[in-house]
Amino acid sequence: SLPGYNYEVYHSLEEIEDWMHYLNTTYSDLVYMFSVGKSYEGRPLYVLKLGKRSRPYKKAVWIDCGIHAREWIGPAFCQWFVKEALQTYQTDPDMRKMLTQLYFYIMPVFNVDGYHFSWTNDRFWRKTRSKNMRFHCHGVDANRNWKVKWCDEGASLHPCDDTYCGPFPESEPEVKAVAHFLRKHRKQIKAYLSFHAYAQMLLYPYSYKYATIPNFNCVESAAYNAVNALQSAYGVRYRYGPASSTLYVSSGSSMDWAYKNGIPYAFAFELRDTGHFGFLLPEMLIKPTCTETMLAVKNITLHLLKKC
Amino acid sequence: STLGAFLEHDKLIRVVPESERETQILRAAFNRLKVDLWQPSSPFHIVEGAFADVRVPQNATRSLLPFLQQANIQYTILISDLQQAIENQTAGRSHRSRR
Repeated sequence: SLPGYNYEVYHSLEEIEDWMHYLNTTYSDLVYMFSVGKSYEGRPLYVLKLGKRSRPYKKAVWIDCGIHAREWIGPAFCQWFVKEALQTYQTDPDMRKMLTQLYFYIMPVFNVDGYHFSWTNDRFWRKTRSKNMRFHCHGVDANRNWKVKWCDEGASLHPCDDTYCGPFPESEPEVKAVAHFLRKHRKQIKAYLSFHAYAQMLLYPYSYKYATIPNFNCVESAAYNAVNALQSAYGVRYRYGPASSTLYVSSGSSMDWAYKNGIPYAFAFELRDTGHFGFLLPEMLIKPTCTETMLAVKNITLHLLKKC
Repeated sequence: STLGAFLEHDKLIRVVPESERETQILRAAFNRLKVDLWQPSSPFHIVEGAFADVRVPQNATRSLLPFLQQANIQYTILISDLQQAIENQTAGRSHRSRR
């Protein structure tokens, strides 16, 4: 892909957008770049559609990274996934099968305004950058703003809190744009994967309540096999299970919304590590983290292609 | 630093509440001090037996850490200088570019 583009370092929003434009031009048979809307500050919300145009109708997988601005390893993984797909499509039978039978919608940076702000102003910024009329705080937690049990347990109504759910569901243009796209394509999209950090977990619904999803056996086995595939790389263990009991209860999350809207496999990855570096995972760990996560994502994708 | 956030001597500490009493003390303290909680995402989610990672600005170090000691709540310092850790995060790059 982009000559000299280094996938083992973190990139600014501008560099990532240049990278997407380059791929769109250079790999037009496998990559199609489009925007699902504009952010609060007016930046385009780019998505890469990845896959061989082998037949008119294909199922799809949605992958987003960077919902929380400070979790830089997320966008690094989205870029890594695209690189691996393009580089191994010809040589890896599994990847060839995946790109022939599926489309992947990859959103490398969901929260573009927040990510840019974490590069230029506050490395530990989490939320979007929308302004609040009554308080002097910015931003909404883009993973508490979805229309599913909105602003219930595990979200805050206070605009200055890190888990502020927003003035109303889908108040954030970024959330509204992606929700609109996923709603429009929900019959095509069979899996929703969202990448966060840090905790080393693979989570599935529900976040907003302690209950078991109807297709628990299929989702649980996919998660079990995925974390085992991940661990096979370097022995790194990921916990897995329903988000509410594995991490904590939270309402208004994208994963719960995707599941509620008919996407049968919805996962949230909490990538490395468990706190030694936290959000400051060094660049030297990008490669092992992304390599092991690739195994998990390929495992989930191939599970999708089989009947469960 | 290009990142603007002046984090000299900001620390990342980890606390693991060992009782309901400690859990309530930490929730109240972190709510009042408006600290930057890294894990979990809000004080509401702090529970007994589970770790909480919190970024403590230099000015709050002098109040929060003694407070934890007085409350007899154990803590460990995960990162003692966040500014340095930010620079270390991309240290490889500068090293690589020098090469």
